[in-house]
Amino acid sequence: RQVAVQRKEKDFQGMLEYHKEDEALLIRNLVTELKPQALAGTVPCLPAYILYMCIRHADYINDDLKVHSLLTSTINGIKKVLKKHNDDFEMTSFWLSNTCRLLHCLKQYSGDEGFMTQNSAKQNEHCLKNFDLTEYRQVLSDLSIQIYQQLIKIAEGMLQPMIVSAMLENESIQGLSGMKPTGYRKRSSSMADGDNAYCLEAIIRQMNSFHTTMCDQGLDPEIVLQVFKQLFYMITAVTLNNLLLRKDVCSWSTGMQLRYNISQLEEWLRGRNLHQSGAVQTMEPLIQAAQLLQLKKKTPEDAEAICSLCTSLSTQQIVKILNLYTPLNEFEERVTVGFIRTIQAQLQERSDAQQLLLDYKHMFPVLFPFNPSSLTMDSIHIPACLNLEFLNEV
Amino acid sequence: CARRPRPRVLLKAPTLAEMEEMNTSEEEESP
Repeated sequence: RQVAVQRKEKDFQGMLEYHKEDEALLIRNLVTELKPQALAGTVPCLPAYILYMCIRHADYINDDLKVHSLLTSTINGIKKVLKKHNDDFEMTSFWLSNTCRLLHCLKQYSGDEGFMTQNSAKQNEHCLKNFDLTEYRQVLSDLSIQIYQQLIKIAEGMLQPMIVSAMLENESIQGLSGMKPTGYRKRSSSMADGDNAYCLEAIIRQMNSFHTTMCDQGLDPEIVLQVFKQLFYMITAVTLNNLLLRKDVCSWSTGMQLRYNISQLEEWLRGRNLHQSGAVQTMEPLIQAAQLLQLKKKTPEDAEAICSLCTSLSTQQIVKILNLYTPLNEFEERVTVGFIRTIQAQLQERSDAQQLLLDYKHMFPVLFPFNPSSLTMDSIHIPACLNLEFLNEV
Repeated sequence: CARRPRPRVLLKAPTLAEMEEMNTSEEEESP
């Protein structure tokens, strides 16, 4: 009589073993040739977890050359894929998420108690046993900064053509078009009436797309906040610089439209829970410029109100906007030289920057706070679509 | 009482720039 013997599956300890000669295939299938869309519906940052499990096995067998080789190939593979897709937001965001996650794993499982405070007992069993990878963590951190800069550059490149048109030229408030300064009606930049005219909705749509991509890919929320702070600064700088150089948009009606557009952007930030990012604060000079266009500019009291309100604009910027200000019609007066002198006298003691235009290429320093994961390595499943059958679960 | 873990061995790593250089020279060398 046959006895059914049930073989007990060996417990998976969250490590992945591979032959040294399969390293190139691993990097090709998991890094250089991988399409982020193929991983839709799987755990975010799956490549980072798989790579950590491979590193952990090399550490477990005490093979320092294997650890060195795998980390070097991984880093070079990521750099190669970023170079190839240097205008692809989705790909760049995907590798930023994964590089940061791998960095977090190397901290979380380093054995350093400072990084283990949130680990479960099971997670503590998954720490590295033999090697200290502090120096590789530094390399991954430097790489994350490079990827972040590439991501910002791509996003800015996509947004920039929309900004002037959407923020200053498009009229979404009903009835404002009739209130354009005399002589400037329909004389805005050539973009406005052509195929390249954008409304604010286009900017918001694009930002929705950025946000959804980054969140779906599991990018750390703190990094997402920093991306939007940076993008809002760029929108502010480009808009304000154009305002400071174009007489046709220095009017009451543009001030009104601009204030409305800014409030729509603020509402978008709140709706996406991004209002803590500091993005609104970066818009402050633009908010004040919009208010300056709308305030009365006649009496000494008006001058005082302007000076106490426009604290984020430099004297030079305030004076420039007042000089460019164009009355709506024959009933509104130009800003007098006397009024501008009063303003200048009141602002004399301010020691603000001398430059007129904002540096729209300025980048805020980025921070990558440690963000441990609650996931345990032995719960991770490797989908067949990755073609990694040569990895053995240990 | 719990055994004290063995201290981990620090693996020296090149900087990102050094890795780039090594990678470039390898590519140049390969036919």
